Amino acid sequence: MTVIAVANEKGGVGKTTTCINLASALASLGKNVLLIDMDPQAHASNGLGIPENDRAFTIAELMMEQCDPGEAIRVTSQPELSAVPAGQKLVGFELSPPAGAESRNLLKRVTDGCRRNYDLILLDAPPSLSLLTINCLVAADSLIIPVQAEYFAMAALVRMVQLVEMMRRNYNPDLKVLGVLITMFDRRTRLAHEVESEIRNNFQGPVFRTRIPRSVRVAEAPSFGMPVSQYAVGSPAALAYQLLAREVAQAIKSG
Amino acid sequence: MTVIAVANEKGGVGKTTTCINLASALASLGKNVLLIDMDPQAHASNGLGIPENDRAFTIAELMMEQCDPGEAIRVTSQPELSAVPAGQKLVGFELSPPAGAESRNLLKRVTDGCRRNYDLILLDAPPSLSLLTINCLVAADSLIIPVQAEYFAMAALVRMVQLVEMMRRNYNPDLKVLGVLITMFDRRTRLAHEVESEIRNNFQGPVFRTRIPRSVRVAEAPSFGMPVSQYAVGSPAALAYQLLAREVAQAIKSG
Ligand SMILES: Nc1ncnc2c1ncn2[C@@H]1O[C@H](COP(=O)(O)OP(=O)(O)OP(=O)(O)O)[C@@H](O)[C@H]1O
Ligand SMILES: Nc1ncnc2c1ncn2[C@@H]1O[C@H](COP(=O)(O)OP(=O)(O)OP(=O)(O)O)[C@@H](O)[C@H]1O
Ligand SMILES: [Mg+2]
Ligand SMILES: [Mg+2]
Repeated sequence: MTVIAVANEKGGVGKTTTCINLASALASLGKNVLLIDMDPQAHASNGLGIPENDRAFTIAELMMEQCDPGEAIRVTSQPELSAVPAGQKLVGFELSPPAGAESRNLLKRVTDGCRRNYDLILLDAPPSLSLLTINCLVAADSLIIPVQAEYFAMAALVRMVQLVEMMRRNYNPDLKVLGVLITMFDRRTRLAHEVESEIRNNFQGPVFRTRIPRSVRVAEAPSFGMPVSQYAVGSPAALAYQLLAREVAQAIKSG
Repeated sequence: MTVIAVANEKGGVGKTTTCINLASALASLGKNVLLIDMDPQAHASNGLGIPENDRAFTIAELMMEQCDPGEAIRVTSQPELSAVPAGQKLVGFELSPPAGAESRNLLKRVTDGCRRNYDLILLDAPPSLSLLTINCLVAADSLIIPVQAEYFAMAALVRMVQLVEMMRRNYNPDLKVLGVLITMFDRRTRLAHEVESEIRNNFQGPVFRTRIPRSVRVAEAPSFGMPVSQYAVGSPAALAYQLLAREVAQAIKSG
């Protein structure tokens, strides 16, 4: 049983898209998967088709112990994939965070309480170093860092490495980087190839062999509330996420 | 003299890219422009070529009154364009914000102090609803909301409108939306056209006529520390930002 945070302070690098599509691909491998949406924008909740009017209990209520896990966990169109939606109350964590060490461990209390029911729990983090992201990194056993094959996203990688080292020293000694994932790779541009080789040659840590191609199918799928594997069966992007799921499952097994 | 915040909670929609290229295009129109980088990632500072080892005084020190404006303001390669870089200390605002009403007005104190020296001040906000973004919206006279022509970015527009209304009610009654800016527009995809017509037909506010095309030149330029107008002179993207600068100057004049 493993808790994986999908995080990067840089915005728009494909965190939510990776959570939705990797969770779905892992479920098709027969794993029992829970996706927790920790982003107040609630885009993972939208992309999985959880209706906005069906979010009375979300991860915010669960962390504040205002509901049971059973009330917050939703089934999705895929049998092996469940999800806990995000909600408006999460914004309160960002603007006026509860004080004290306890506020860093709120999510970990939730994941510790339900980890034996799942093979994998994926955490979709917001684009910031706020309390919500810190909660994800305290609760996680490992971390996937999506990086667009572009300049700013690469510069952000350095900061993520510093953040992970700070988390290990202070709050979560066992946190490890499962891998950097290259996303939105447009093989027609020199920039993408340059950034990819820069990351593969210089990043001090694992980089997944699988890279996700830029594909409009991926950007279209969430408006239909489904992962790309259902929206565009057999497409290059759907295949890439299936390959990634195998790589992730392999990386966890060999710990 | 106008202070414009460039903000959107959604990550990766082109806030920083718009700040750098619009500031440069406005400077080429002869406006005296100051760009303030309020994002701890400091990507606008990188993209303008301000060396990392030349950031002893940043917007963080200026807001905490630990230095003078003259020490924090940098010239850039363009005579009419100056900038205040971001720095590591900004993260402190996100993780343990100073308490009280004063913490919302820290940036406004800075912009009020130097606005008479400039025609325009642009504020690059981070992707969140944190204290740093709130500071931008308190200090601003108007707001530009960049939106990628994609599904998640469109969903984020609704939240931004709610945020602006809350800001107007509580902290900044004169804040107005100068316009929504459609960015990374790929005219080969149906998705881009659908999202554009959805925004132009349904958004209750101004949408700039100019839309910024997706162009790898734009993504390449920051790695050379220059705006796209210098990196790819005469390119469609450079031209689009020049047209945008005229539209922005016009919208401000007719207030
Ligand atoms: N492989 C891909 N090909 C094309 N578009 C993609 C791909 N992956 C993601 N996108 C699109 O890019 C945009 C950014 O992706 P996404 O929202 O998943 O990033 P994020 O890191 O979760 O953003 P945020 O920082 O706001 O949480 C979305 O519109 C998404 O649909
Ligand atoms: N018109 C464009 N064409 C192609 N790429 C673009 C364009 N505009 C921005 N980009 C690229 O898209 C990525 C996201 O843009 P940018 O970093 O400016 O967004 P942002 O909203 O500031 O992100 P964040 O939320 O992290 O602050 C960057 O790699 C940038 O170079
Ligand atoms: Mg996201
Ligand atoms: Mg930015």
